[in-house]
Amino acid sequence: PGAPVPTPTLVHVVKNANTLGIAIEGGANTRQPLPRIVTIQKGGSAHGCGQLKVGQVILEVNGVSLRGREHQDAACIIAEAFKSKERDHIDFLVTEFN
Amino acid sequence: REKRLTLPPSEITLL
Repeated sequence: PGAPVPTPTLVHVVKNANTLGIAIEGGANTRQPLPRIVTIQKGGSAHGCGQLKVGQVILEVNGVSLRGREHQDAACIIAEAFKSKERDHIDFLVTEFN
Repeated sequence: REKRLTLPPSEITLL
């Protein structure tokens, strides 16, 4: 009991759709230094997993930290993680707090 | 606080 503690959550997204289906904003050197989820599209893998939510901040992708990455780099890391055939899923470490 | 105002808004990318 007390003030909420920003606990990061590991979310396992299985690549079971043709798209990941999230929109992100932010990245290093912007007002939003870590990428934040601004949209989750129905029909995408992210929506299907049921655990990603608009407003969450993405800390890590498959164990790779997004801290210090500019927007395009962060977007690229996520896109590559989705495209890669090495795994059938992506692990996102997210937090509700900025 | 003032520094925040000088930072650019971010792009949005759909993934």
